[in-house]
Order: sequence, then structure tokens, then C-alpha cells
Amino acid sequence: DGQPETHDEL
Amino acid sequence: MNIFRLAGDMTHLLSIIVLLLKIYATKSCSGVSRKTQELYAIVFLARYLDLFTDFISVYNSFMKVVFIASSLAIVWCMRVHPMVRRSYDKELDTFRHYFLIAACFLLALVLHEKFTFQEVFWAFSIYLEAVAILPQLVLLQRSGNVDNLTGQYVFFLGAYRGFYILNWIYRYLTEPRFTRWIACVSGVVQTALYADFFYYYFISWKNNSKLKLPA
Repeated sequence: DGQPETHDEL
Repeated sequence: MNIFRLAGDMTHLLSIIVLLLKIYATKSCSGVSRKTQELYAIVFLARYLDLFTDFISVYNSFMKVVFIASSLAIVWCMRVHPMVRRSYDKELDTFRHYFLIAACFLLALVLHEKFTFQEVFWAFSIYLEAVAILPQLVLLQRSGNVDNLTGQYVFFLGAYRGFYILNWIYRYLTEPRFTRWIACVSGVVQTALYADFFYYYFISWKNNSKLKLPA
């Protein structure tokens, strides 16, 4: 659905 | 977090420790591109804008602070420390990195996950990280001889990228909705830039000889 997830990588 | 990502983060950290060690032990930054180091400092500052808005884990926040602080410390050493500054090969470090910054920012304005301040800067940092090693690789190629620590620094940076690709493959296979095109495509481009270096690094390691890059 195109919503960005939080960026959990460094 | 999977083992590949942890290995990626650790080799990334190791690369920075090797570089700091080289600068600290030899009081010299010969063979190190200041432009690449400045690009990395910009990469971390732009990417970790979420440090105070999105909490993921203590590990995550801690590593962000370490990456920002270490990259700024390296730039500081190369610009301000009297002995280190003198050893900087300005004539060899001629890559026009401002073009990279401008091009990556324009790309981020066009290609991003969401048009918000943080997301545009996040995309910008991903694109910039993909090409940030270029001034360093050009410098190594121009100087020909690569000292051990600088070679190891670039080797660990490349290993970090390789592990991140394995991490994405693993996540793609194990997480139902893992699709991160911007990060993955940029990451593959970034890793490909190291292919040539890795080839010569491997040859020199196999022959137990000094690392030399062809002109």
C-alpha cells in the first residue's frame, strides 16, 4: 500500500 | 536482526576502527580520501535525522551515534589536526564530489518513498552512500600503491556491503512484505563498485604481495 515502514537498518 | 546484518554492521564498524587506528597510530592520512570521508559524514547526518523521532532499538540508536561521531572525528582529524592535515594528498584527491552531492539530491527529490523532509533526506543518503567510495577508489588508483591499513579499510567497507545484500535476500525470503527497492538497488550498485578492488585485493592476498592497483 506504498506506506513506508520505518527504516530499521543502519 | 539476522546474522548477515549483524556481520554487515560489524564489518562496517571494523572498517571505521581500522581507519581511525591508521590515522591515530601513524598520525598520517596518506592514501585516504578526505572527500570520501566528508561524503560519509553527510550520509550519516542526512540519514539519521530520525534519531530523535523514531526509536527502533538501543543498538540502533547507539550505532547511529557511533557512525555520526566517528565520521565527524575522521573529517576533523583530516582538516584540523596539524600532523594529520599535513599528510593529506590534496593533489591526488581531485574527485569533484560536489557533483555527486548535487546529483544525489536531485535524484532524491524525484525518487523517494514519500515526499517528506525526512524521507527525501533518507533517499539522498542512500544514493550518496552508494557513490561515496568513488573518490577513495580513484585516489587509490592514482597513487598505485595501497598501504595495508587503507587496503583493509576499503576491504571491510566492501564486505559490509556484501553482507547487507545477503541480509536483504534473507529478509526477502523470510519476511512476507519486505520490499525496499531504493535501498536494495542502490546497495547492489554500491557493492558492484568494489568488484574491481576486491579482485586485486584477492590477487595480492593470494600471492602474499603488496596490494597494487593498475593505473
